Amino acid sequence: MKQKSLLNFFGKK
Amino acid sequence: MLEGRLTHASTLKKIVEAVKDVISEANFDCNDSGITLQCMDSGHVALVLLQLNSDGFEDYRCDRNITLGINFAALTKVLKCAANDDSLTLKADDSGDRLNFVFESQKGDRVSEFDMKLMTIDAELLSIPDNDYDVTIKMSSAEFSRICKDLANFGETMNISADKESVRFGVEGDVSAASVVLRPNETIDEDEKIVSTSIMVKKETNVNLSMKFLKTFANSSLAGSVTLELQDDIPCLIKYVFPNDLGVLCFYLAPKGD
Repeated sequence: MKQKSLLNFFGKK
Repeated sequence: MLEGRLTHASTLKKIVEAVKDVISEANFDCNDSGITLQCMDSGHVALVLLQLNSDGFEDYRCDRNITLGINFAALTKVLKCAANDDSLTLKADDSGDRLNFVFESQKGDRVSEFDMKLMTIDAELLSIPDNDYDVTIKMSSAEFSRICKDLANFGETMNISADKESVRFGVEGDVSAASVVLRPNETIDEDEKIVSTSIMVKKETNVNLSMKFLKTFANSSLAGSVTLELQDDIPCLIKYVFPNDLGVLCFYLAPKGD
């Protein structure tokens, strides 16, 4: 199972 | 300048202990309402969000916004020198290049002082949406810690599924599988405090999360209870609320999936 990145969910400020 | 006094140095010690395996350095952003830290691990899988309210300090004063860039290995060395019932006073001037720590014993008969050099950390902050999660589980932090510790031996991915009656923590390993199911309950712990498991479900949820990170985030010393917020294909939130309105420590963990 592939680990997703938080950057897929949270945008940069 | 910043000046903050915590009644128990152990509060900061426990926080640093809980995050130091995930982040090696981070900015503490200080303003008149308190201190905030937001930092991801190097792989962008997990994010630590710490909020300490000025009201939770015995004394707190911060005239100007100031960013303290802290190396956690250095901070750990300093905090190791505090006895658990020592108080802690933090001081930094506006230049933000040094942070001063004073530990004082309860009786006031021993005072130790440490000065730590700060660093400039180029960190990008993420905007975290205020999500209304499908599942909220509140449980004893010791129980959560035990489940993660037990199941970590069986595999690398924890599957957490919840419906209105129960929450199931499961692992499928190469040679064996394991699971723990919790149902809502109420028990009295050794300090005669009520420790309950509550499960609020708006929609049945099933998420897969890294066991390694969950094991790190399951920490019974931070607070008596922990809240898990879950939703399909959304980062999970693991939240510890500190007593006396001191603040919260949140861990966000990105899900695993195909």
